[in-house]
Amino acid sequence: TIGMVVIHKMGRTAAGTSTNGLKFKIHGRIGDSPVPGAGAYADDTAGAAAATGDGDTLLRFLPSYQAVEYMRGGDEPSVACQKVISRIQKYSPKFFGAVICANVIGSYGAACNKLPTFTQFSFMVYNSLKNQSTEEKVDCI
Amino acid sequence: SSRLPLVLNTWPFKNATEAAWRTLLSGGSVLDAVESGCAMCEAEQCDGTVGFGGSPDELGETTLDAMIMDGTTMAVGAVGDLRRIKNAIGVARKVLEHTTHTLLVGESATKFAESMGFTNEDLSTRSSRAIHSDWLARKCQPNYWRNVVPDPTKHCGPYKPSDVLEPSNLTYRETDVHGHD
Repeated sequence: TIGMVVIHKMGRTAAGTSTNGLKFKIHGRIGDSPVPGAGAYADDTAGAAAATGDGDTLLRFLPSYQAVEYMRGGDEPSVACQKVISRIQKYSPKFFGAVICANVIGSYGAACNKLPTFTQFSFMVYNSLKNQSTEEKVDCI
Repeated sequence: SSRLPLVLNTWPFKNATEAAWRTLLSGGSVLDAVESGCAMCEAEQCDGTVGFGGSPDELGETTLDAMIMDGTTMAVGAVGDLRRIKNAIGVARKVLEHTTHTLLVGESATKFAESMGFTNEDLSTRSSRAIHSDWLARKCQPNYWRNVVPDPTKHCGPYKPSDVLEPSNLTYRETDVHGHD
């Protein structure tokens, strides 16, 4: 799955996802990616976020919407991302998931749920302070 | 100086990031940038988790989910279980622009896509067919059935509802880090 958020220099935001979903899914199954608030979410007055992982879990917690609301409340993007992961951990400690967050001034962050086989999450960043796209990694919590 | 504009995407899909950035620099909107970034991954089949030829379902078919959201108008376009159309994010953009709906699914989403000019073509490849036949050879493991007979942890379907209903328990749910959304 790719989840992407874009913030324009004028403050406009957009988010999107594209995926071929879960391997060996039951025919007809849809994951979190096409569901606003689960796979991704954007609001010019707060920020944007996108998620990847176990879609059936993410569908039940709407991490992208919740992360945007945390940023609306003043949380830094990395804190907002960590808080949505922590919320899900309480119910499903072994879920596979990661979230990226960006606010309307261009700050960004990411978070992921630590598993024995998943301890770091890689994501891509491109902004006007960099002259190329950059891969960044975050340690899972 | 300002950190904007910003492109951020999950996983190290560099070409997608750069496609979105180029779109912004050439005067495209944030929606154009998201669409071109996601479309790049659909074409490049990023990690086998985006686009055609990956993640076959139980019947061996590859189907696609995609969504695009405008944070200014809060408009959303999305497709779920899209069949035989490669450019899912492009179809999602058409849902956003040409309907007042939000999400179109399955065969009907395919018909909508064809009416918008998208090509109907097979999304399976030799690779996805091989992945599927290996899965069949491994007694259809993993699968996503429960409370059915025969025992889905040991057998393929078709399945029928079992008499005993075990409650769902998120606490013990684990996902293969290589097979996800």
